Amino acid sequence: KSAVMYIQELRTEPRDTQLLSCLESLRISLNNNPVSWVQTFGQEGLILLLNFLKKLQDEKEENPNSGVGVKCQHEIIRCLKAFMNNKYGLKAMLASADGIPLLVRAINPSIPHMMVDAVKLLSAICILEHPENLHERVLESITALAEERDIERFQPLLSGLHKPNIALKGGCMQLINAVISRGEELDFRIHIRSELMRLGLRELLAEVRNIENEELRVQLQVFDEQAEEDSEDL
Amino acid sequence: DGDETGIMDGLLEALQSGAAFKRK
Repeated sequence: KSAVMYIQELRTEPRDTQLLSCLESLRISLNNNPVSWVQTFGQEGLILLLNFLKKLQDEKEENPNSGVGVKCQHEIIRCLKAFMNNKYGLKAMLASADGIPLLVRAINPSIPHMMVDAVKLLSAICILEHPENLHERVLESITALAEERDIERFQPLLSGLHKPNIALKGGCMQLINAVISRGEELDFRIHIRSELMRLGLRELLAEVRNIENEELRVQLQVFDEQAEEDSEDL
Repeated sequence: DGDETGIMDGLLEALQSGAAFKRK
């Protein structure tokens, strides 16, 4: 199918299994076609994907048992990753006001597999070389959503670390490391760490350190090394 | 220039290996 055909199909507002199968096939196309194909899918395609994601996230809050809705949300996150895997798509995503906030809304510990992909994409955005400090934009979105929900801003990440899913634990630590490491000011980095510790990260880390997993080990080492360097500087 | 591909893959790999966190 051409990029235009996907746009036309998404415009018809498919639902449930029809939407899911369209998204699965779109993800494969986004991954396997040249950048020119992604460019044709373009901003219009991106806006359609983001609108679907927003609608599904709203529906999910009302009806948390919709299994297909959850699968569709996850598939959109995967499509966004494929879309952003080139300069054109990445630029379009960052230019969109809704892109980062919707990825932040996908930090949902009750959907662990999707949350892994969301935290990883946000980590990647944080460390991008960009004139605007993107880790600040990510952190602002995390803060704004937490204010809206009246919870501590890092609570969803701590809840993710509590889940048995090891990839999710690694992803949460990766996002924590990405946000902290991009902070230019020592005060900022120390503040974020102490906010996390106050929320219970210290106790959680004691448990997580016992898990044998290479990905997790790398992230814990990064966290410890950076904390140590900062405490020496202080 | 919108032709550069594999950007996300590269960033995700650098994050996972820890290379992205090496202080300059």
